[in-house]
Amino acid sequence: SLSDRLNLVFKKLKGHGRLSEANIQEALKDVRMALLEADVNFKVVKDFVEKVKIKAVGKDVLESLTPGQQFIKIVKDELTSILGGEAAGLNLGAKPPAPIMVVGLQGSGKTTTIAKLAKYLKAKGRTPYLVPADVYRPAAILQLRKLAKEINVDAFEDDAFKNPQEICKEALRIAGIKGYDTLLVDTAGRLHIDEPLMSELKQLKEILKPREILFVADAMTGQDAVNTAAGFNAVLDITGVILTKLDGDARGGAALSMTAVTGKPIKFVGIGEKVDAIEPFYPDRLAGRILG
Amino acid sequence: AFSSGMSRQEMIDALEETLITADIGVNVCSKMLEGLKNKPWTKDVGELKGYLKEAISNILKNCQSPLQPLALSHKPFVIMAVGVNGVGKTTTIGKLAAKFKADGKDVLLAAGDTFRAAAIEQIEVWAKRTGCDLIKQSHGGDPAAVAFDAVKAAVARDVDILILDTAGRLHTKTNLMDELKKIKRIINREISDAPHEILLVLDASTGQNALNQARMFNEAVGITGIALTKLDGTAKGGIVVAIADELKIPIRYIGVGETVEDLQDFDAKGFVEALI
Ligand SMILES: Nc1nc2c(ncn2[C@@H]2O[C@H](COP(=O)(O)OP(=O)(O)OP(=O)(O)O)[C@@H](O)[C@H]2O)c(=O)[nH]1
Ligand SMILES: Nc1nc2c(ncn2[C@@H]2O[C@H](COP(=O)(O)OP(=O)(O)OP(=O)(O)O)[C@@H](O)[C@H]2O)c(=O)[nH]1
Ligand SMILES: [Mg+2]
Ligand SMILES: [Mg+2]
Repeated sequence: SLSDRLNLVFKKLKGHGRLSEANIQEALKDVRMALLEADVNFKVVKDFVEKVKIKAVGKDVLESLTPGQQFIKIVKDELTSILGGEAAGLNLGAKPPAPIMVVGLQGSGKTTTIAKLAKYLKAKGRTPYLVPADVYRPAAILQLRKLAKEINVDAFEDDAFKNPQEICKEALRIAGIKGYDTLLVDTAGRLHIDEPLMSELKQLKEILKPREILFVADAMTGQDAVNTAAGFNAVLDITGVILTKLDGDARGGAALSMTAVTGKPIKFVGIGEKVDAIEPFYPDRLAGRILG
Repeated sequence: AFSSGMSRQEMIDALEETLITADIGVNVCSKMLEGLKNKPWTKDVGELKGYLKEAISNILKNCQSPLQPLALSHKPFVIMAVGVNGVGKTTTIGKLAAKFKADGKDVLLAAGDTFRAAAIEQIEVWAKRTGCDLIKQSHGGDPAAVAFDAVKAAVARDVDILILDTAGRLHTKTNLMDELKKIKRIINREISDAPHEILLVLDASTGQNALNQARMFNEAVGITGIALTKLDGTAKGGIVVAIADELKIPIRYIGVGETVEDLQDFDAKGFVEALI
């Protein structure tokens, strides 16, 4: 593990009371390697290592720690702070219904995540209404409706409405009448470089005026995470990220890439295929996982 | 970005960035850059990239092996699509069905994902679109039972090709990998040598974890081919280089979109040109 490697690096530096540019060179290389292996984006790693170097040079090593432990603490603290310091919740505001738009690339876990969020919000006493606005993928609307039934939550069911814009308008209208306090809108997976589909999302944002625009991203995404997150953020000004499939063994470096490039917080993580497999995001846990 | 005024080290650093951001991975990248040291030095970026492309092509050329010719060797030729969640298995099956039908083959599909909501209905749409019959059972049933049914039907109906869909599953879930082994055993018991192709579907935007996926799926059921999807995005899919290097598995297809025609035979040369 990285901490084992770093402890070894610093063993040779015993007796130094202070971290210097010279004695952390090797350690910085190891950190860089660990982050690249963890799929953190190349440029993000460069900036991160530079930040760590600035924080570490000249630092007194605390009495209770070895230089290696001191260095690891600096790295982990820096990583945790970029990842968002502490778990950011949903800002659903006062006036119902609070629309939440869920967006992202194909297959990242949006539809499943909406069901998980709905179950989570219902347990907190809210009244979610699911809106299937993916008219492209075969059986996408059916998928969300089946999940809605599974968690005993209502879903927009009027098949007369054929395009996402109309579906959203009508669902908002119904939610207002029937008094649902949260709208969860499922959108089709799409590439950030698909201009017509990205402008469709812009239109949905104008119709919904969402309280949250959540970018659902796969935890195993590699270097491309900076491009997709930046792309969606540039068009929509997302309010947060949900990282899915963290129940696998991907290190999850994409999380650092995405928060670094968008400045937006990770709000939840998906940890399984079932509708209860969601939990709030804990930055220090993910930091440990990324470092390996 | 490259410029003519760069020093040798700056050139190497810029090439490293190009390789890493293509998801080539740290180990393959350092091996490639080591290899550069044995080449005559040049300031010409095109020439340096040429050396790297050559090294990558040498790894990939042994993995360019199309499925089409093989499909005639057994009847029914049984293909099983496997992979982690959301990579594009079901969609790829739909595209494959269309491709084989266009070649005049008789194709049968099987709805082997009995777990995920509306998975059966999803492949049903693809079956209708491509004019293929579909073997399915009820949601929540045993996928091995669907596989058994499908193989029996494929033989009875004398089809050319049977393609079985399976539920997405993380390679780290032992019980789900055991389930996959069971499905393979069931098929193999009914038709010796089957499944003739176990196609691992990988998402081009996946990072280093794709190597773990390939290793674990290969260890569990033996992977005979790879389909790399979503190459129409900005991800380069460089992780297949490490997979090719270590496991030598043929890369059959690339997915370049969501419609039925968006499947191409893997072309190593074109892939390498787009990679760096
Ligand atoms: N293991 C695991 N699987 C997940 C998780 N979240 C979603 N999935 C699975 O990932 C696959 C894709 O999920 P979907 O909800 O269909 O993804 P999507 O983003 O809506 O896909 P598109 O609508 O096609 O873009 C399904 O097999 C889900 O069960 C997770 O946290 N862990
Ligand atoms: N852009 C693009 N999207 C693709 C490609 N292949 C599949 N998709 C999309 O990826 C999403 C997931 O595809 P599925 O076929 O449902 O994936 P899967 O592996 O069967 O998913 P699970 O069964 O849930 O594990 C869908 O939105 C597809 O349209 C591709 O080559 N390019
Ligand atoms: Mg969906
Ligand atoms: Mg599927």
